[in-house]
Amino acid sequence: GLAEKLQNTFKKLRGKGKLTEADIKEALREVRLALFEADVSFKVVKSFENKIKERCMGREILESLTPGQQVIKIVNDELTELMGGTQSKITIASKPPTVVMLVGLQGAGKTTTAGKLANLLRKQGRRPLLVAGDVYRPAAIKQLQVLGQQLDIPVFSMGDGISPVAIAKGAIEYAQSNGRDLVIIDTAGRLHINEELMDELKNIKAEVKPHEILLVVDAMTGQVAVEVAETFNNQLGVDGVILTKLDGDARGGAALSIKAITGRPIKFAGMGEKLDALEPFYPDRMASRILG
Amino acid sequence: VSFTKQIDEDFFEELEEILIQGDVGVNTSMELVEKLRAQVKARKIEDPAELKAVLKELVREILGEETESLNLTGQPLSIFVVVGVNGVGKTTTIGKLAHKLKAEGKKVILAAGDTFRAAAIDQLEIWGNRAGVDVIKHNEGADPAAVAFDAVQAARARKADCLIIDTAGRLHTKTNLMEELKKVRRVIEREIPGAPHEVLLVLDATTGQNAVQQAKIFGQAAGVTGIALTKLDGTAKGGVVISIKAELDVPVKLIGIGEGMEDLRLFDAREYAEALFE
Ligand SMILES: Nc1nc2c(ncn2[C@@H]2O[C@H](COP(=O)(O)OP(=O)(O)OP(=O)(O)O)[C@@H](O)[C@H]2O)c(=O)[nH]1
Ligand SMILES: Nc1nc2c(ncn2[C@@H]2O[C@H](COP(=O)(O)OP(=O)(O)OP(=O)(O)O)[C@@H](O)[C@H]2O)c(=O)[nH]1
Ligand SMILES: [Mg+2]
Ligand SMILES: [Mg+2]
Repeated sequence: GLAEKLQNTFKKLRGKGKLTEADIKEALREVRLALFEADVSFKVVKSFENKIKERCMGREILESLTPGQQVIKIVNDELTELMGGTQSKITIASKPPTVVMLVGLQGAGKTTTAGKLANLLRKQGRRPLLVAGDVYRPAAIKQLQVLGQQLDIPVFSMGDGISPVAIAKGAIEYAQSNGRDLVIIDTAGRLHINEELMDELKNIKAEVKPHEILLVVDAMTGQVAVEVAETFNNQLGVDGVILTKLDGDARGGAALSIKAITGRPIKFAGMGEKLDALEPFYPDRMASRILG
Repeated sequence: VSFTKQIDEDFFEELEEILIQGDVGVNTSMELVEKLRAQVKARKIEDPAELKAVLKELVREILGEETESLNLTGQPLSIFVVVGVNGVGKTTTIGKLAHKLKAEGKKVILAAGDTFRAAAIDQLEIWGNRAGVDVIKHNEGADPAAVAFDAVQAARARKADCLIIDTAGRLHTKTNLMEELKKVRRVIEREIPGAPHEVLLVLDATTGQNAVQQAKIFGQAAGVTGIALTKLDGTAKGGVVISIKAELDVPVKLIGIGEGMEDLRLFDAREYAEALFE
């Protein structure tokens, strides 16, 4: 991982006596490479490097007997600060139902996560209602209905011939008449650059005023993570992020990119295909995973 | 940019930045820029406007100048298996491919090999309907190898030209699921000599460097013959395919450019290199 690389960098420099700025630049280069290999977005790597450069050029490093360890500590400190603390709560509305909307790119894991979230929140005492808001993808409604059956959680659907805005509205009315206090709206996957579909989300938001809009992002997302998170946040407003497929071996640099650029917390981690595979997101664990 | 400007470090850095942002990967990006520097020296290039063109050449060189066609030489039928991690676009790509091959006069049959995920079989059936091709399926929870076996018999009996087998999404880190994939492959191999004729690894263009590991592990387990790179209608470039071609010699054969049945193209390295710099 990065720790060993930095130790090696400074080992080679040990015989030379006092460290120079050029030596520190070499160490910073190792940090930059590690972050890129972990899929942290270009913009975020650049700003992270600028942030730690000053501390790394200070006397604490240049005169240290163990500069490698010092640099690693600085990197870890900055990364942990950037990633923030654990924030895995869903805002519960004072007047039910609480409305949660899941959005994101195609295939990120929204529908599966909707089921997982309903499962989790029911264990916390809620009476969830799943809403089949994807009227485009073949068998998307059936997919959510099957998950609902597996969990014994009701799924609200109006078929695929009705606008998702009307479906969301109908779901809230249904929840209110049937004592469901948490509505989870599954939406179709979409490109952040598709104006029409981004407008659809804005229309759903205007209609049912979600208490939480959660952006679902695949942990293996590469450089485009910043752009996607920024666009969804600027156009729609994102309250939190769910990072899926963290049970794989993707380094997950997208997590750092998203948090650094939007400031929104990553609330949950998808850790598998089963409906109990949703955990709180631990930023410190993510920081060490990114550094490798 | 004035024509009297010198080629300086900034130009190389700018191009390296474009590559990294396209998910080409930092090491491959640096190597490409090093090759570019060498070309600039060797060819005595003085105009910075030429740098991009040379870099596109270098990218095309790695990706392969020829369009790699799908292997449809199987006798009596060609068998394709479509594999990849979760959510990348396998089932949708199969629907598009069935439509394309049918339009080319081929008799196509699909196999619903994802017996695990909710409504996976339903999803493929809808695509089969749209494309006008039969779908062989078992019940949910059935053994995917049994579905594959049945599908091969049916395809042979119905004199199909091409059988395309859908598989469940699976992370390459899940050893038991990779074993399941190997079993599906073995069953096919035993039934038809030379099969499967094509093992397509579907990669999502938004995926970062993990795609290289996906290609390695799926390659080892299933013998990947080509890549279908999906979601190129977004802003992601899928630059990882350059490293994958360089390190594993697996070519991109298809690209997905949307969610509709027509949104499939044969891979064109020249067009791809152009788009990388847009
Ligand atoms: N291993 C793993 N697979 C996951 C996880 N979350 C979702 N998946 C899988 O990812 C694939 C896509 O999940 P979906 O829930 O259909 O994704 P989606 O965002 O609703 O897709 P669209 O509606 O088409 O945009 C499925 O195979 C899921 O089983 C996770 O945390 N880990
Ligand atoms: N924009 C765009 N979306 C695509 C493309 N290919 C597939 N999709 C979408 O990606 C999502 C996932 O597609 P699927 O075909 O279900 O993916 P999969 O690999 O079969 O998923 P699992 O079987 O769950 O692993 C769907 O919403 C598709 O419509 C593409 O080329 N462009
Ligand atoms: Mg979905
Ligand atoms: Mg599928």
